[in-house]
Amino acid sequence: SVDPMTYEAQFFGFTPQTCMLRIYIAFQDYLFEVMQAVEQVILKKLDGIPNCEITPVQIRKCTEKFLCFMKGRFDNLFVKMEQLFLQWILRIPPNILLPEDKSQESHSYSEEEFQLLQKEIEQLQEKYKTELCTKQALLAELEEQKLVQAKLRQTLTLFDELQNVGRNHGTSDFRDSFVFLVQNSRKLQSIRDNVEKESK
Amino acid sequence: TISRLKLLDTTVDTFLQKLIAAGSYQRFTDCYKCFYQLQPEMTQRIYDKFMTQLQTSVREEISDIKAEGNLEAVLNALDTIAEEGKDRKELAWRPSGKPEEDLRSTLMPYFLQQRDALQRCVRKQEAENRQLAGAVLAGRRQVEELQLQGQAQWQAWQALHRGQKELVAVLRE
Amino acid sequence: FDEIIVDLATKRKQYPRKILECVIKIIKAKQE
Repeated sequence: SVDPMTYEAQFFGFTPQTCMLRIYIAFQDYLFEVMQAVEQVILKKLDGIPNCEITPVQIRKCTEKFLCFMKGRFDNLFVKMEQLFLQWILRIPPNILLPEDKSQESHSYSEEEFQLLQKEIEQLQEKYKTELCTKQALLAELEEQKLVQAKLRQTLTLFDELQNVGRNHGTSDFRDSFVFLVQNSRKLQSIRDNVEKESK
Repeated sequence: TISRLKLLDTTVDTFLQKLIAAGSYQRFTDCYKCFYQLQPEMTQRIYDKFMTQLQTSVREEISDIKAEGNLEAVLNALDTIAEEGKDRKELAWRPSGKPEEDLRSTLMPYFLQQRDALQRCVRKQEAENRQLAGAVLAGRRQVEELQLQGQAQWQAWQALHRGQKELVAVLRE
Repeated sequence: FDEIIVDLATKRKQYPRKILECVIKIIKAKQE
């Protein structure tokens, strides 16, 4: 069961195993290349030696023998190096959370909690809209009240002015003066009646 | 604690040392015995060149990989992250494989903030509306008061009007 | 397989932030 090391890939941008494969192939290529170069140099040297009995096939066998040994050691050592890399260098320690996942550190939420919160938000939005409408309605009524109060005050002012008219002409209270006038008129009337009666 | 970069370099160095130790000159001459007997000095030079070249190539490769993957900065960053979280003992969260589930935890703090902000707005608006409602009720009382005053004055004038009619009637007689 | 892992891991790294940016924009727009 291969550990895909996806969390490491999330951090490094490559999988550690690929990185190690890349290193392995590169190192192995170098080993082969250098071995090839060694063999080329030796063959060239042998070319320069007159009556040399050593054949290229023999040299090739020497190369394969040395390379086979080196490759074996190389693979053993590389396995150890790979383990070290994958265990200590290219690994996110199991107790470590990457910065982009910080929010996972706190409480993890269930689907129900998520839906509940969405519902609560919608309800709050509706409630807020209602409150805003209420505010508009209250402000509208306050405006209307201002107009009505102004109108009513205008009427009261009119009445006060009427009152003042009377006052300005010596009549402090119309009502009393009417009562007074009616009484006087009645007195006049009874006087007139008396006069008429006596004159008869 | 050793930095990951140092550990990487040390690991590669150790790998190379061991590889070179394995490919000892002794081993090399054993394999190339026929050539060694013919040209011992040349064999030594070729072997030295071989080892030097192998190390140089390997180190260059590691430098290339460090540069390509920006490993220096990345490994130092990982050291920092690991250092910050070193006190944590329990296993840390890992992606669950269900994106919507993992995303929930990312988004929830923001939705919680939104809810709190909305709650504040609603509370603020409710308080404002309570004040406005108070003002409206006071305004209604005020209107009622003015209406009553107006009513009273209107009735007084109505009474006056009746008085005036009565006077006119009397006078007319 | 390797490409799938890297692709998946890249999405896991980038998408939450992108989605979060969209969600924050939506929340702000709703509030406005």
